[in-house]
Amino acid sequence: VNKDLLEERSKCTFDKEEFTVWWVGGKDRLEEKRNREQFCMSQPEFRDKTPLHYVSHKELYEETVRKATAIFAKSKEMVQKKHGFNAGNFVNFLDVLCGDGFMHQANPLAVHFSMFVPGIIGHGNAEQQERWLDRALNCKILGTYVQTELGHGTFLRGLETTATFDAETDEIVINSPSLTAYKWWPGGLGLTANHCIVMAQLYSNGRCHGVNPFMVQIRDEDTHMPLPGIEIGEIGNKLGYNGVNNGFLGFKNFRIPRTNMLMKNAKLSHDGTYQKPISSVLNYGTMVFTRVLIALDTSQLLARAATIAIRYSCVRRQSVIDPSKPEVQVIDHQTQQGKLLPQLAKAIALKLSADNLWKMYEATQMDLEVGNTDRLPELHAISCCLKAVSTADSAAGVEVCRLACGGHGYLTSTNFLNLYGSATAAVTYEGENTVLYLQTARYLVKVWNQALKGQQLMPTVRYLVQYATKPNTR
Amino acid sequence: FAWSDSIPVIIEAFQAVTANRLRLANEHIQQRINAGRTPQEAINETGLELVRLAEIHCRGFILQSAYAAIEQACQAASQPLAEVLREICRLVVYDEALRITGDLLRFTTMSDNDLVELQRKYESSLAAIRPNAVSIVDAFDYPDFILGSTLGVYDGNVYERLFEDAMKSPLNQEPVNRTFELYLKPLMRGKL
Repeated sequence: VNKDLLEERSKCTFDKEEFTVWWVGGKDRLEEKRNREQFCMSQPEFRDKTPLHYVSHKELYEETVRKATAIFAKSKEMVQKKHGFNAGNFVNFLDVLCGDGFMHQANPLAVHFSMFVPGIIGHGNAEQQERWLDRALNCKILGTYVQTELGHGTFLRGLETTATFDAETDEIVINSPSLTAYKWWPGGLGLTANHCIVMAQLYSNGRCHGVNPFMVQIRDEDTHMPLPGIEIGEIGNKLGYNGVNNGFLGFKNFRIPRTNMLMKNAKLSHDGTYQKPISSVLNYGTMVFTRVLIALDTSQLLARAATIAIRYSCVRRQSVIDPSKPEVQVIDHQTQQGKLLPQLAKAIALKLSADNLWKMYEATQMDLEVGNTDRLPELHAISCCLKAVSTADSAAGVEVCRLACGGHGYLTSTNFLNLYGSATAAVTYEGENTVLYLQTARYLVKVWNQALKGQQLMPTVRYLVQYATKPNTR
Repeated sequence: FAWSDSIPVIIEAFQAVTANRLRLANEHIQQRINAGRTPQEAINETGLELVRLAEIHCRGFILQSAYAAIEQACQAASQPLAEVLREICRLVVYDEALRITGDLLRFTTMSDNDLVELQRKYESSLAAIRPNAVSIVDAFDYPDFILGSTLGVYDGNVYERLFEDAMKSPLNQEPVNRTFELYLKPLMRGKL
């Protein structure tokens, strides 16, 4: 071990293991995490044959599919022995299945676990969960969540894909009426998924009922060939995050049974009668869940970047502070501390706030079970801005860490490129950040007006009441 | 809002800034509506203010969440760990506060001297965390397998790792690349 790092470690004032237990969330979770890591490290098929930063676009896809499937199969085997793999516990393994830690790359099955499975849980009624959930959890079908189109992303009401109910056959006909209606971006869609949850404008009895989710099989399960009426492919190379296999998808009079509309929240009956969800925000549940995951994930990206840069800054020596003494460790320069230590602290703060959001999400889910939607708008508002801040700060923070490593930080072998690619991808997907801030702001404007009327506010905005009810004296 | 540099007060200051910015944004929306804009147009024209206040609201939420979680952890933690966690909390709160000093000077009683003191506390916090920096990142418990970084390896033998990785480059698998015969040599001989 490098002698400077040994010296650093000898100065530690606290019990590192105690910190780790707190950071990971308890002794049991730490033990489970280490078992999982040990298991993964011991599997020869999890190792890269060639460093991924040297392979071609096609080779990268093939290698990430190989690793993702191996990781899923082995993880499932390990989990089955201990707990059984089910809808209740799969979220505990999302970091393995979706995170880029084990893969060092985005994963073509990540959206299957992070959005397709939660989408079935969040949008599917009991009967539909019976049909698809177990098959999805066990990768008997491979799915993705298909929302964004070439012409529209964050503005959901602008989506063009149509799902028109045909009462005669009790089917729904899906169409992409223009090139801009083509689905574009979903991870795993290009060559990996054979099913997807498609968000489309529902028409029945001559009326549009807005965007609703539909379960659609897009490829044959045996041959993997696209089904007739489906045009599908991969969208090409990107700045980073290339392992995720983003795809495009067009529909031409593609028919699905009416019962493939996911009907946990909204419902469509045989005669085309549409029953709205009790809250318009309910259909966004999967997106809220995903935003919580993004906030958690990006805090980890920043923590990893800070780990790399801080260790290197203690190994690297550069310049002198006192001309009579040898070169100092880079971290002894106050400017370096000012770059790196706030990133370290911020990673922790972002993780703790994402944990808090996760608790709010769970509490809100329990409320929903008994039909209480009171906290949904608050949850939606805070998840929007937390996604925006955590991704933006993580991306900026990873870049600060890279720059703090000087010339060597520019090498892809440092892994900053993948960390930055993942963080900036998170800035980009699941809602454009400015639009997300505006959604939060609209909620704040709304509750400000409630506060002016002396109404009770939800916990995260309750503080506004005291400012609304007294004049600004400054 | 009465400024002080205690951590809970700084976090509350984020709330005060959000509330005052929200008050102003609301007034500006109303003024624009009174001037004949539709509510949607008025909101669009107040977009910059709205985005900024939403971000500050969120930063207040992050700081409040971190502070609450760390204080809760400190109740059960050993004293040395509690000191480290509280120092981390102080650093992130000072850092965030220094990023909105314009708002703090505008919407709280913060003075120039208070600002100088905040900067001093921030620098003290950096110095206090410095000796534990490596141990804190060690405590994140990322194995080398997960970090996947030549510079971030636990043993710190970074120069050896950089060299090993360079040797894996496809371009280093043969001593002479075919472009020598195809292009470089003809160029040097004037036969291109």
